[in-house]
Amino acid sequence: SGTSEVYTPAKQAWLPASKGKGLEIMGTFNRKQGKPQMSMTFHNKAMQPMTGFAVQFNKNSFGLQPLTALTIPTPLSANQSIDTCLALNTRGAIQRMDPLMNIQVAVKNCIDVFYFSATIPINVLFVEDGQMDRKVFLATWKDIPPSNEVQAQITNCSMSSDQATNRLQQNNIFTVAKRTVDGQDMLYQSLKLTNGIWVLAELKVVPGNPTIQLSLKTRAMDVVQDIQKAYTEIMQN
Amino acid sequence: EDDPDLDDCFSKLAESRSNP
Repeated sequence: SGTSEVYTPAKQAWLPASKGKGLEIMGTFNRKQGKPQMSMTFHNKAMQPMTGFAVQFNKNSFGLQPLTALTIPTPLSANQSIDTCLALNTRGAIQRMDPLMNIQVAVKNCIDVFYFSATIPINVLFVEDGQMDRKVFLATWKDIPPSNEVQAQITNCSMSSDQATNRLQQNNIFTVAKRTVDGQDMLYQSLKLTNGIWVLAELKVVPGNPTIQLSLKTRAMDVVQDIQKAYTEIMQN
Repeated sequence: EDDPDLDDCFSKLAESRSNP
C-alpha cells in the first residue's frame, strides 16, 4: 500500500471453528492510543447461541494481560459474527516464552474453554517515548560491543530515507540523526520496548536501491530477530 | 539539537560506517 500508517498484520485464524466447538476467532495485534490491543472477530458457527465470554492469558515474555473484560454483546446468535478490541497492558506475570513472542490464550464461553497460541508482533510493544537523547545514543552505540551488532538486508523497499523515517516514526521507531555520506543516507534510530529494553539501529539507504541495510545494536540479543522482522514488515507493507 | 560537538560525532560515526 502506498499510504503510510501504523502497521497492523492481517487477522489470522487463532481458533478455527473445528477446534472451538463452532466458535471461530480471527485476530491480530496492534497499538492504539499508547496501548497494545488485540483486535478480534468472533464468529459463532455453531447451531446454538453463545453467551458467557471471557478471556485469560498465560504468563508471557512481556507480561501482557487484558486491561479490561472482553466485550461481546451476548447472546452471540448462530451464524453471527462480531468485531471486538481488547486493550492490553504489560503489568501481568512474566515468563520467557519460546518462541519469545508467543502468547497462550484461553477463551471461555457457555460451551467450553478453548486454548490457542498467537504470535505478538514486537512492534506493538514499541513505546511512544522511544526517542533516545542524541548524546546518550552516541555513548550507548560505542558502549555496546561489535559482537552485539546484527546486520540484515531489507529487500523490495522502494522508499526514500525521508519516507522511511516517517513510516518508522508512526510505528514508534525514532530517527535520532541523519547523515549523507557519498550519496548514501545513514539514519540512526532508537526504539524502546515496554519493559525498558532499548534497541539502536542504523539504516543505510541508497536512493533508487530497493535494498536497505539494517544494523541493530542492543544488549538484549533475544529480541533482535523479532525487531528485524518488524522493520521488514513495517517497511514492506 | 544545536550542539556542534554532537553533530560532528554523528558525522564521524556515519563516515566510519559508510560503504562507498
